[in-house]
Amino acid sequence: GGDDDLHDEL
Amino acid sequence: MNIFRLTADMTHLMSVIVLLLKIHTIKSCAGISLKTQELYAIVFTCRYLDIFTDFISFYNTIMKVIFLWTSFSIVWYMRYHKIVRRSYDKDQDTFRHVFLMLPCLVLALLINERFTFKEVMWTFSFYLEAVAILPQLVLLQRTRNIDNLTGQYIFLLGAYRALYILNWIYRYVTEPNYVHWIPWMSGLVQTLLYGDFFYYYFLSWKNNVKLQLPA
Repeated sequence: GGDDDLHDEL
Repeated sequence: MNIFRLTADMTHLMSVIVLLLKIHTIKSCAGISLKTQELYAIVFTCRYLDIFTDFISFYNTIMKVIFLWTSFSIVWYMRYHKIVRRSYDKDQDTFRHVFLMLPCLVLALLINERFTFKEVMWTFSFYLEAVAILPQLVLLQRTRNIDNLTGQYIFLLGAYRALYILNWIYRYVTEPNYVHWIPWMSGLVQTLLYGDFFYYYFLSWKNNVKLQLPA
């Protein structure tokens, strides 16, 4: 999966 | 940003505030595991390696700075502050970091979404966070006598990941292609580890008695 939506979480 | 995610982050923030309150006002870290706190400092260092390279939002950067700064200051207080460090139960807090870190690192090298340094470190941080509470739970079990602030701190810390699960469900339903097994599974394990603690926490709250874990 892409990491744009992933790394917005803490 | 949905309401579950925001509540989760605020719960996480509150847990840190409660712990710092205990350290600053009572000048005590009694019942707090330094091992767990050191693991959290490692968790956030490995997870937020993108802090200087990828700008997501002002909120995101500020929160990362707060979690990094507070996790390292808590470790500093427990190790070096001349009053606070005296209350640390060193002899009871005997869990070894390496037993948790090594399996998590191996797992991160084997199971990740992309085999790059940043991504493996990010994955490692999720696996490690899931189990980082274990030294703290062992310490609780040993000391048994849990003061209010320690109880609240651990409750908030556990609640934060449970709320993240609601956020993931919400995002899965509302966002196309939002599927991330690594945080989901590690978040679920992390929350389940608190199961026992939650049970006794609610019991003590319901009966309005001091929180105590069974021997």
